[in-house]
Amino acid sequence: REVYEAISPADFFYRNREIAGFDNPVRATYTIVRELVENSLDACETHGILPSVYVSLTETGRAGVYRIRVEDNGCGVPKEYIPSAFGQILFGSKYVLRQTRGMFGLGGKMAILYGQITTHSSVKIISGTGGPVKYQCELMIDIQSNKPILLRGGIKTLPNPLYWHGTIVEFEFEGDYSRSKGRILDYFRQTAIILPYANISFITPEGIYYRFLRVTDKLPKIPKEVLPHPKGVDVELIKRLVKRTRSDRMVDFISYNFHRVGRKTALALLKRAKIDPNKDPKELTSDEIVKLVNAMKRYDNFLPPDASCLSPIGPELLVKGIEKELKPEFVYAVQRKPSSYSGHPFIVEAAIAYGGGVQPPKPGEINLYRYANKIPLLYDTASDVSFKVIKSIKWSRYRIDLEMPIAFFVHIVSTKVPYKTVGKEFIADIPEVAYEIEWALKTCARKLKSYLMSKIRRIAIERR
Amino acid sequence: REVYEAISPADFFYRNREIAGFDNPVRATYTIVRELVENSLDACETHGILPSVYVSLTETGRAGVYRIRVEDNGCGVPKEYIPSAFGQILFGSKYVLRQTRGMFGLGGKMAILYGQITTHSSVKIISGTGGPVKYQCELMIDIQSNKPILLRGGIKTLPNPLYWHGTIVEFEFEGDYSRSKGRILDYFRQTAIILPYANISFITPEGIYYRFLRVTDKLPKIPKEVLPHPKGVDVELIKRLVKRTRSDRMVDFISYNFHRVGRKTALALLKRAKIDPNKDPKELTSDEIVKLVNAMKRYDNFLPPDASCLSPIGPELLVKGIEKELKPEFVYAVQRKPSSYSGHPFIVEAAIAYGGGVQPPKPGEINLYRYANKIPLLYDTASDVSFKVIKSIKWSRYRIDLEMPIAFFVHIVSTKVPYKTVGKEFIADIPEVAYEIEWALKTCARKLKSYLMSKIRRIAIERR
Ligand SMILES: Nc1ncnc2c1ncn2[C@@H]1O[C@H](COP(=O)(O)OP(=O)(O)OP(=O)(O)O)[C@@H](O)[C@H]1O
Ligand SMILES: Nc1ncnc2c1ncn2[C@@H]1O[C@H](COP(=O)(O)OP(=O)(O)OP(=O)(O)O)[C@@H](O)[C@H]1O
Ligand SMILES: [Mg+2]
Ligand SMILES: [Mg+2]
Repeated sequence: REVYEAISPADFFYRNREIAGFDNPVRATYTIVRELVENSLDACETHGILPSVYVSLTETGRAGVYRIRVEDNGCGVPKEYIPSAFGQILFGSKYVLRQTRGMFGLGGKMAILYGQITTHSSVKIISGTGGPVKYQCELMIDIQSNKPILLRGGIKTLPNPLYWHGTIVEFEFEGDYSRSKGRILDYFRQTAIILPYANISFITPEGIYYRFLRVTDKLPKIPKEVLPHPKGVDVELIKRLVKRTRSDRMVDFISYNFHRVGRKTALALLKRAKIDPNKDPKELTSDEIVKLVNAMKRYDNFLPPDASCLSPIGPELLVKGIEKELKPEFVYAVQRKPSSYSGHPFIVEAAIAYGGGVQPPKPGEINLYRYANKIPLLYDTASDVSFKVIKSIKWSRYRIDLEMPIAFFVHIVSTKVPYKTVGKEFIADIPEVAYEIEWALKTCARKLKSYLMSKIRRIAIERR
Repeated sequence: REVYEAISPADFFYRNREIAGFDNPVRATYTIVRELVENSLDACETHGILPSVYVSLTETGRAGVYRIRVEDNGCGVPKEYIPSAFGQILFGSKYVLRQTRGMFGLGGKMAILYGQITTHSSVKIISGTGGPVKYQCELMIDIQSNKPILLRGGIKTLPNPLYWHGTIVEFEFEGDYSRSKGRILDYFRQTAIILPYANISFITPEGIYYRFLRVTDKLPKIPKEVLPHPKGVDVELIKRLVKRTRSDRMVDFISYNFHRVGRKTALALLKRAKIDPNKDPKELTSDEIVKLVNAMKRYDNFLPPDASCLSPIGPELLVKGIEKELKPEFVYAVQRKPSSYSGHPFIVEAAIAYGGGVQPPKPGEINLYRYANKIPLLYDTASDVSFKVIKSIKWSRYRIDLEMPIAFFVHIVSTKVPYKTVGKEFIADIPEVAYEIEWALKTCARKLKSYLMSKIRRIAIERR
């Protein structure tokens, strides 16, 4: 009587596309722009390339139907991976432990899929990796089997006389620019603030040409791939590491597989878990795996993650961007030391701006600017962990009340940003992350308190 | 330099488990209880069975490790589907167009997966479909390949002398009952309010035995599977229907494949899309598919969905439940006529309660009780479409202000509830749904306004 069936991941996200940020044509327009821009920025930054991203959104003449074209000078996609990279959900190059904007292996594809189901048209991809040829193809997604369908005879090889590297993605979709343009422009502006080394241009359906020009040629350091941090590992991770390890002794297995764990720490851990350091990892019993995971969870002396794998904005650049954008009377930014959750290193940066051009928030709201891995997060602020942290802090202790002209900035960089939604709208309430946000904001709050108290004293003195 | 790979859906949700409601041990405890209870309630209600669900959550003696056991008298799972139903992500019996709590094909599995990665132990399943035998097995999930691993020699056949039908799921996991118990008890209480025909019992880790006894033997009508509603279809849906249709004329294809669309409407539609009614559906060109979809989107004369496929709570039961729970001075409930979005029929029910036992909300907050397909939604209220609708209504027009002792209730039933998150926490901002919520609340607001005005008059008269 019940009909039992399996569906493909593409079918799952087609049926539940609001889960990926495609709730309605307005939100879809925003999501399509951001997913493609984030792919382009990743393709540049992870390869030490100064990003140049060209976005054009034009009307096609059919009501509500737009054409989007995004071009970048990033690393490009090798020929053999082009169909899957753009046509297979849960496929990509960002499943490794490294700080990138992308992480799910579906953002670009969902944008393409949405275009396909609203206009029944294909996506055109051109990509070059800096070699003597570049490649072009047109494809659609077979949603039920989650496979790319190459059209027009497959991938064409084109001459590449300038040895160009980059990617061009172009397709049509049904959207609503007029109701999403406010957020789209905010997205570009806030991105430009924290990416002073990027050239971004945006041609709108109304024919307006926005250009955000780079003001520096200095790229931040490239985020590196890392080993998992030992704090917060789970049984599945241990099982996978054991499966592919070449170490035949537990002490080697532990010291080669985790971030900043050396022989001494490995021996201390194995002692606590009561596991013989010379035991072959592949002979661990189920019970021993659990003991090891619990010992790792309770061990307090792990070195914190190395900041070198992460690429934060930095306090000076954060302050500069805030000053340029809001012209506050006071601003203070702080960058916390690295921490980790579930094996993932992360860094929280925060800032508080007060007065000057900062407006008091609407009643019941908070001026909260959020970023994660250098992506501005513009939706669902009230569900974000930062919002919850701000609500829980006793601001009166800092002579601050939330109805003042005050603005909060929180940026999280991590090898895995703990988004609550596939549409990357807001961040989940992870205890270690909430803790770091709270202390970052309290540090800024203390500075604002000193400023406000000295201001009060100065005014009192002036009055006498 | 970039490493390209695909991952399985199980691996995706393992890596991103906060997306499925497993942000931290507190939230995981809640999610595990609700996912299993919702599976049990579906298994009963969709088969006309008065639900009896027994939940026990016990401490195992190991710190933070609980054992959960959920037993129901539902339809059970046939032997051949047991491993996939409980061990393969994106597998289930709820992919059809019918009102059920489950819809994604992963909730129960994610609970099992979370138990597995925190305790490295297996899940025990016993299930019977009312036949002379029942089945028992123990399994774990191979996450990287998204397959069940049957332990202890596979599925065992056991005698079933009482011809029992039902399912028992039992496994261990790392959780935090003390910090999640408030919400878990709210979940049971709010479920019991709207399910007066269900027996639910819950044994807590503290040894407390909660029993919610049924007060009626009258089951609501069983939700029926339906054809998609023609309003809001997309190209992919048309393509799939065309692929499996046996109709060889468009007029038959249209009138057999959509909810409440007859020959007359089919002909009118095909005329607008300029498609020959006698054309073979399998010969539709890409262009014609788009024309058809657009014609269907713009056609205004479709009959609204038939309410018979949906199973709302109903105004009397809603009022009864609110009165029992909150003892308000005034309460009014309304059930809107069926509407649809993206081809999915839905009904909105709403109520407003005022005064009496209703407390004024905390500053900046709203007393908003939300339900979807009879599931109480207890998290992320501020992101829900209902919250946004309430914030956007001009309450002063109804002599209401949001700081009064006022409580709002919104229930949505649909063949597909448009959740924004895989953890089913809150509902996406779908225009058609927001519209229905707005008018349902305004209808209640008008009744409250009359009540308040007559109360003011009565008080004024008494004072003279
Ligand atoms: N502009 C681009 N330049 C180079 N590679 C790209 C580009 N766009 C996509 N890719 C490749 O295609 C893959 C899939 O992209 P997609 O957006 O679907 O997923 P993702 O970026 O990995 O993760 P997410 O879903 O979080 O965006 C990427 O991992 C990347 O390897
Ligand atoms: N207690 C139960 N009784 C009968 N069938 C069940 C039970 N629990 C699970 N099933 C079957 O297993 C399938 C998978 O359950 P699972 O919770 O993983 O997904 P779902 O309920 O279909 O969707 P969702 O992810 O939204 O919960 C169900 O569709 C149902 O057919
Ligand atoms: Mg991407
Ligand atoms: Mg379920």
